[in-house]
Amino acid sequence: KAKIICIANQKGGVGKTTTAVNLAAAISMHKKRVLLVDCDAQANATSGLGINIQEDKGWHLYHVLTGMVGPSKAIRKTEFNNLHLLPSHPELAGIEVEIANREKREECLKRALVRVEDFDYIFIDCPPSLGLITLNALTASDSILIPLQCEYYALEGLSQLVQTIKLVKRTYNPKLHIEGLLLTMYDSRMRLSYQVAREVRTHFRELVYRSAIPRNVRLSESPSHGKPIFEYDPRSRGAEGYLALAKEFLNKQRRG
Amino acid sequence: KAKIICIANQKGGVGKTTTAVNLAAAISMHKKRVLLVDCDAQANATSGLGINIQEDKGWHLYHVLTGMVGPSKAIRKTEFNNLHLLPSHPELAGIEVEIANREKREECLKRALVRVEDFDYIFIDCPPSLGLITLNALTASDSILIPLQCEYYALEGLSQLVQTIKLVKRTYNPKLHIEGLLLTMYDSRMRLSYQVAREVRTHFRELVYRSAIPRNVRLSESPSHGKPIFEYDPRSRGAEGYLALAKEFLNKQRRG
Ligand SMILES: Nc1ncnc2c1ncn2[C@@H]1O[C@H](COP(=O)(O)OP(=O)(O)OP(=O)(O)O)[C@@H](O)[C@H]1O
Ligand SMILES: Nc1ncnc2c1ncn2[C@@H]1O[C@H](COP(=O)(O)OP(=O)(O)OP(=O)(O)O)[C@@H](O)[C@H]1O
Ligand SMILES: [Mg+2]
Ligand SMILES: [Mg+2]
Repeated sequence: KAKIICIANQKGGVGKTTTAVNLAAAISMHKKRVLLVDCDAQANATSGLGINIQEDKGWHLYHVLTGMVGPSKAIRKTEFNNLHLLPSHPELAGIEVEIANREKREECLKRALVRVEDFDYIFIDCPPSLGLITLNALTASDSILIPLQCEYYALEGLSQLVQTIKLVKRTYNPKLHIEGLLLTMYDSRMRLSYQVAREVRTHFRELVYRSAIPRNVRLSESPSHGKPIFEYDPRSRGAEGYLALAKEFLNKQRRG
Repeated sequence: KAKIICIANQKGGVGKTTTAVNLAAAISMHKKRVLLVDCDAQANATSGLGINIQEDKGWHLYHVLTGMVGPSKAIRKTEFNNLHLLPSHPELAGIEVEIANREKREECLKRALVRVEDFDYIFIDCPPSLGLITLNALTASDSILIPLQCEYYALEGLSQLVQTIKLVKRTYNPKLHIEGLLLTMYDSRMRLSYQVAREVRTHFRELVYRSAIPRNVRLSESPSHGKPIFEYDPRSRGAEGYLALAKEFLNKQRRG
């Protein structure tokens, strides 16, 4: 049975998609079978892995959540052998209204992923909100990985996110826990970056990954080529950051 | 009667709040009476203007939209004479469910702002989504100002936003038009920044402000002091960027 990890933070632009795409690819390079589920109607993780959203005619997550098809029909191969993708589409924006009045509407994704087999890890990329889609992801997951930009507004939103995690754990998903906090766009020359990082490490201690992802323009260039950083520029500091994170993530799994 | 402008883009972290706070403050320095409405449950614009969300016990936007109080009870003074704020609060996250089944649920904000007098301009800071709150802002506004980060994912989301604007214009608000597109976090040394800016200017022509906001760490430091950039570091490149934008914005109003 796969371990399911959602990558979530309601603050926008903190590096959720960049982490989802590159961590999933890095883990798949360790001979683990990985599925990336794109739960954001922006479908950034989908285009970040090379699918052209305007032209693609295949099934996607909207069809799976409304029960039109099973997940295996929507799952796609990627250029990485051990990495598969369940793509999103802008139509997903309509799902909240569609499932709002259903029984157990927070379990639509959980029920769909129960039918998925043959993966060691499933990562879920979330939209920048704490609405019904993110609630579905939190309910379906074993744990949450929180990307945190080293900036003031991002730090402010953390307490709201932690409260939401506690609420979901109490009400919908008792196994949910924090997998880890990842410092993103870290620039050691900036005082603000350094101050936010120190505050987060003091408060969350060993929950914060030792590997911080540096600000590196190669990470923001790679999505325009539809490739993870390891294919676009494997020697970049961004690639090194996510390779180190993957090692640290897998070591934590082994320790249990 | 005030001109109402919403600052919106469903892509996260593109500089909506930073633009809302600093453009509203810059316009108020031109002896215009300005109201900033914070429509985001993250309440970043509220804390960016110095209100401590954990401790504040006053009325806020949730109370106004549910009809508990009129807007004037919730509107606060700021340290800038001509700038007032209608604050947000994390409770606002519950509004979508609260008003979902109401008649004309997309007009709650419009009906509230009709009762607001004595302002020349009203700016609305939106959350990173195209849900019911942003729909309310688009329906209440005369125009939309679109902050656009000079990155690939931000560019990708633009067509979805433009389609949504056309839909709202056709269905709910015939006067809605694009006030302008603002290039944010622009770094002229980066090829990606330059390429995105060129593509946007080619496509949207004179709708794109000549003033681009440079990436400037002072802009991300000022919210931690609860002050607009002009109070925190008036000689910074970030302050210069928003002063130039305010001049360009007001010149466009005069030309009509
Ligand atoms: N370490 C980094 N260095 C430089 N740029 C980065 C880094 N991480 C992400 N970016 C860029 O910053 C922007 C925001 O990142 P990303 O889109 O991954 O965040 P997100 O949290 O998924 O955003 P949203 O809230 O809209 O879903 C993107 O343009 C991305 O390419
Ligand atoms: N020109 C700039 N230079 C440097 N940092 C900036 C600039 N503009 C914004 N920032 C910083 O980038 C981050 C994102 O900006 P901001 O929060 O204003 O975006 P937003 O679109 O409002 O985000 P959200 O989608 O979460 O509402 C913030 O930490 C902010 O301080
Ligand atoms: Mg994303
Ligand atoms: Mg904001």
